[in-house]
Amino acid sequence: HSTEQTEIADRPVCDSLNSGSLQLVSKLKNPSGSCSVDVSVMWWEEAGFKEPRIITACEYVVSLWKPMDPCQWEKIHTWHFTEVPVLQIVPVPDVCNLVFVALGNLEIREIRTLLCSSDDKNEKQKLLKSGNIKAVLGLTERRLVSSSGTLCDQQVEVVTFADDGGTKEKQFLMPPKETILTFAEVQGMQEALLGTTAMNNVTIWNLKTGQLLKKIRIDDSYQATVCHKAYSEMGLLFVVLSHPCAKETESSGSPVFQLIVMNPKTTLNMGVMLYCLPPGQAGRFLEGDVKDHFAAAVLTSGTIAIWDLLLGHCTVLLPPSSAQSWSFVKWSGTDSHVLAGQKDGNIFIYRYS
Amino acid sequence: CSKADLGPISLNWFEELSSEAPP
Repeated sequence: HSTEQTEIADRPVCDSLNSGSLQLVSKLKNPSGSCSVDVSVMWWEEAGFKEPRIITACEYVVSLWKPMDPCQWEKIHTWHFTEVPVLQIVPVPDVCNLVFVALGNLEIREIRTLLCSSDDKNEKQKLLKSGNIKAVLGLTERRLVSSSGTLCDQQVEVVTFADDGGTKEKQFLMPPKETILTFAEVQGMQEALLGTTAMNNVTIWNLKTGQLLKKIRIDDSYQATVCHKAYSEMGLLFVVLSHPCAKETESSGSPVFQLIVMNPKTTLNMGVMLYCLPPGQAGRFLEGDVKDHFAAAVLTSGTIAIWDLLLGHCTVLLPPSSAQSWSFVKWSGTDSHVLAGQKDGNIFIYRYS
Repeated sequence: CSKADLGPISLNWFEELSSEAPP
């Protein structure tokens, strides 16, 4: 497998911009030749020892990579798909040794659990859900929420997993009668779940009872809002949103992320902060990921930009590498690394500091 | 804009909304 991984450049690849820097620590090369779609890092347990593993997804192949030393990763397992292509990996926190993937063409048609056993006789993948799936998110406490169906027969379902990947419990949430675009957990509140809808509402559910607690109308100026992070403080709900359809304005430049505060009791809400590109940078939000108080986005220009949400400004810009645009970016859930992917399957791992 | 524009705030909003919302 060593030929699948190129040498490591031990040098900063990007000059510090307003206090942040990225250092390339490792590179994974995809030999399959098919289009790369996603990457994720998860914990894996073997003989009582937990270590991070990287999952890479191409259109028809999902691969599991094991760390051989701090900078070298070796591919140890692959799952192949023949009919429906992979759309995304669905990370589920608190779950070890199980990979969840969403498959489909433009929309999700299936969610599958991928298992890795040494015994080839065992089934290596299980169909978890199929149908017209609009949104999916892995939640803490070994849960996964998904919405499916049309507005007339919409289902919002939470599945809790057993250790073997089987379904331990199922719970249905009250549907909002609007197409759900994304879900988000409320940090520190295990029973609260948020959704964003095509009608520009933020919905709040009680995960324990299934109640739809509130629909909160947010600013109409942005469509197709994605919720990346939410937390509750002093009775108010703060949400970090991105706006793939946001247009550049003269006053604030190009907004990529936005922090909104809402009062769940009154549904009144307002913008707190717009996270825009530095002057002279063009591009809209294409894809992104938020972890703690850092937000990373791939822009339509092919550049990756990172914001410190507390400082309020962009800290690093990572232009396309080897004349190839970036196509996705993820924070590692296990450390302060950034995983940046290109369509041809190359995954670059950077240390962010 | 200020915090006052958001109306009366409750620290227990989640519990209160859960008790008010239909089951």
